[in-house]
Amino acid sequence: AKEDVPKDEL
Amino acid sequence: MNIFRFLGDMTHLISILILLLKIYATKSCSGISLKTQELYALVFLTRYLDLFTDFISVYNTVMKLVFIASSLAIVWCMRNHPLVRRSYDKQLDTFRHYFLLLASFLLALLLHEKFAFQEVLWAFSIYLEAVAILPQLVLLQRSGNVDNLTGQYVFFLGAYRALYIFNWIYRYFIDPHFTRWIACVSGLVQTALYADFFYYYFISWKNNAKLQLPA
Repeated sequence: AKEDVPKDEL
Repeated sequence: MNIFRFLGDMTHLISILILLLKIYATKSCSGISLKTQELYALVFLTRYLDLFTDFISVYNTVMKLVFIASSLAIVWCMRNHPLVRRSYDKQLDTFRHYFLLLASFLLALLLHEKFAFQEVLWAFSIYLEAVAILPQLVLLQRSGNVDNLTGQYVFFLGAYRALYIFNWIYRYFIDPHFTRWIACVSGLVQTALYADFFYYYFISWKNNAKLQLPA
């Protein structure tokens, strides 16, 4: 699921 | 990582370095809102909880630690440094920032990617960052005259937000899985808050004059 993509932005 | 995102991070870093330089070199924080700085410290502390759960890259981890440490150092100096704290324009820094905290928290409870502790705090940090500049902008407007380093600080902070928008436009076309609506919409609101400041910044730059905001 897309919400499991780690948040890579600061 | 694309060039807009990288330049966005760098302008963000530069803005913080300018602020640290101003405080260190002049031993003064006049024109700087302690409320905005405290909100930023809270933004970083709540957003970067993923330091404990996700590893993305060395770059990512180092930047997060730098943002947390520098924001806490700035708040500490403004509150505790014997010289710096005396220059704080407390009587001008009267924005009711608790309302921003409350509104951001309520919005995060309503709008988040997932109802989980870390996700709600992440959304909270995004909403809070979008409005955290308001006490600073109000302080500048009230004092009218903006010293050079403070003007550059706010300019680079605004540039960072503008570059993040270019980064999202780029990612939207390159990486179709990238859909962070909460971050993108909040980012647009945040950047719009700088429009007025940018306008006067460019006028002063064009006329080669000192930055002044209308009362």
